[in-house]
Amino acid sequence: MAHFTVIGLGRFGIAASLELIHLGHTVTGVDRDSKVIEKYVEDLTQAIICDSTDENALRELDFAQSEAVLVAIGEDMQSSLLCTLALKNLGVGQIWVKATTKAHHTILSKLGVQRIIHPEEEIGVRVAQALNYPMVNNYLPLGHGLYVVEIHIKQTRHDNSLGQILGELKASIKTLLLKRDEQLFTELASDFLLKKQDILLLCGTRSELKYLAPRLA
Amino acid sequence: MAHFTVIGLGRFGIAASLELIHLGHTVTGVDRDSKVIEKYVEDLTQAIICDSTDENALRELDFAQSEAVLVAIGEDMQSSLLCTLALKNLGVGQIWVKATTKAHHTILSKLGVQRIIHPEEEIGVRVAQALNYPMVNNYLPLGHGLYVVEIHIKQTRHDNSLGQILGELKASIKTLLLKRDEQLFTELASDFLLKKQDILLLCGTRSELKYLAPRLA
Ligand SMILES: Nc1ncnc2c1ncn2[C@@H]1O[C@H](COP(=O)(O)OP(=O)(O)OP(=O)(O)O)[C@@H](O)[C@H]1O
Ligand SMILES: Nc1ncnc2c1ncn2[C@@H]1O[C@H](COP(=O)(O)OP(=O)(O)OP(=O)(O)O)[C@@H](O)[C@H]1O
Repeated sequence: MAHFTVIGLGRFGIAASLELIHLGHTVTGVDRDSKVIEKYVEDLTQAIICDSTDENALRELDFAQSEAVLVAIGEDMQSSLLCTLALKNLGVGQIWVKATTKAHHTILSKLGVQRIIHPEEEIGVRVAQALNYPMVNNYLPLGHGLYVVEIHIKQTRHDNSLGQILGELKASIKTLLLKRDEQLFTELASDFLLKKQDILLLCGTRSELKYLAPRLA
Repeated sequence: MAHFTVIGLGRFGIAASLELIHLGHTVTGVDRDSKVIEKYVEDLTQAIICDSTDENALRELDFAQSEAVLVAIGEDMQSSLLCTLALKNLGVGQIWVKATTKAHHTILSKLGVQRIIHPEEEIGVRVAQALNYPMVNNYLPLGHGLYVVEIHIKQTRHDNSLGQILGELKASIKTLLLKRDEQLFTELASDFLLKKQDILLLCGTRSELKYLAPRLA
């Protein structure tokens, strides 16, 4: 269990705060807007009204207790940068910041923070991938053009064998795992019969996955 | 190769548009702001200035050509809903919409769209997970408390064997894959030596991953 501070309780900041609490940590939420603090005071470990661009006001918070500080101030780049600068001056070691533009990102990297986050861009890319491969529920890009993909078997492929689905790729694509309800299967044979709602994990290149797409539809 | 229409070219909408083009598709971008259209006219297949709440204006666009329409209008919930309604009236079958609030989400599901996206919340949850498990680079939640995690081996674990790292979990946790540069290894033995920058994919429960965390630090 660790303690975190989240500055700026917009949708991104509060989603991160509530998930951290759900994961068993404690969170101090900071926002300059008292209405926002009132809204979340019951859900957070601690909720503080504070203008986080004011280094003296921030000094009151005990950052030494926090494993990391998340700056989730959105639209106001100036506030986000002033807050980040104040945290650096106070010696905070682990600062993650939400950036709104490329310029914002560049300035933050010059200030030296540990992670810069672009929620809209990251989800934009994921949505494009989901539109591109509708049969892929989720995926991990591994680099060098390799992807681990999570496929949910549809009714149309119920009782197809793994060999049937993989076709020419049987030898090259890696079948990592199959989850059926709570059961896990590894080292699947070519005649293994797939059932609808099975979750199949494969690892392959983009072109291999393209070949598979119609075979899973 | 397919055609998509993206309405609203904010950060989310344009990120999705550019990724779709990068993936080999064509995209018609629509925005009511001529400055935005001017900015992206070179990057998109087609860029149209249009107030998408106006069904008559939308009718001019040939949606039959689009595999899906993404409504990426952000802050203005009214415009997002009116645009979605107009698309439904025009018979568009595959509508994905970015939602800003729970209320927005509820109204969209009543209208009946194929996917509702909450970028800030989704990334907020991911960031919390990343803060919680700093050694996990990326992950896939599989349901029933099972996760596939992508771990990047650090310098500190260079030449540790897989058996050493997994400890008591050797028998229960599933080792799916190891990627070393462009090479993939499956069915790893207990004495397999890990190298820094190896990418290791494991599947286990949250408590198993918690046990592993300090062993990978
Ligand atoms: N100087 C500041 N100190 C503390 N809180 C601040 C400061 N400036 C802005 N905030 C708070 O940050 C929160 C998020 O900012 P804002 O709403 O501008 O971002 P956003 O990008 O719309 O958020 P999201 O997209 O995450 O919903 C707001 O609740 C706001 O009150
Ligand atoms: N009725 C409309 N028709 C067409 N485009 C619209 C309409 N209303 C808003 N837009 C456009 O949608 C785009 C995105 O909207 P907005 O900037 O409000 O969202 P945002 O949430 O800030 O975006 P993001 O977070 O994705 O950057 C803007 O470029 C805006 O001009």
